Amino acid sequence: RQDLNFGQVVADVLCEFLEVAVHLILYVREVYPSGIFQKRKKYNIPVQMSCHPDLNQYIQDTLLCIKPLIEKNDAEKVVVVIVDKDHRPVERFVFEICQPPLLSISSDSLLSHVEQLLRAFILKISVCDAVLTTNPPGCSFSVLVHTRDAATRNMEKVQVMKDFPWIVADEQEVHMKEPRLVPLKSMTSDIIKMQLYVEERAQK
Amino acid sequence: AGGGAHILKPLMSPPSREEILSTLPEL
Repeated sequence: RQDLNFGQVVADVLCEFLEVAVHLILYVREVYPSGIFQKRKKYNIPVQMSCHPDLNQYIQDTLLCIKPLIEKNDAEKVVVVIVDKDHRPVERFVFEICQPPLLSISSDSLLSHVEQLLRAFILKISVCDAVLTTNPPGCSFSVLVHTRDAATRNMEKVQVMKDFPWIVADEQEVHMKEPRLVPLKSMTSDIIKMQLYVEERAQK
Repeated sequence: AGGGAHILKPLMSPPSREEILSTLPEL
């Protein structure tokens, strides 16, 4: 369809991908017990996804709020931060997103091509424990959005759910001293450019 | 604005590992 809102299409595709990616990161990095995860098929490959309703709801709510930012190309990075029991970051999975300013006409085949590219990201995440060191026990996570403009300008966009408020993150809780950079995957398509890398704290 | 002024996060934390463990038998 000519009048298809490409921003929406990209946001739908990316948020669906990010949901799978967040679940998989939490599984692979053992943030939660493996017993809450179940094998499901996404992008034509098996992935581990949580079946815990509270956790699933949290991830869904987070991504629902991020979606308008992605739609307007206001989200520069979506970061899954794994923090230790003192809330200091040990790993940051950084999804750096870039959308072309003028999106060309989409088609099913184009989206199918993007899904193939996204599958490669999922495969990389599923084996990333091989290139990362073990995290300390008692880790938790949070999802951060780095906006292109000052966060306060985007607060209204992200605040789509009344009972799921957002705040400006403190630099201290996102900053990691001299992290080790582990590039995982990058892709370029007509509708999305994205790269994923991990920043890993030297001493965990 | 500094780096921190560009970063947003949910106010609420996700369920903790302990909370998840305490509800495991219900799953």
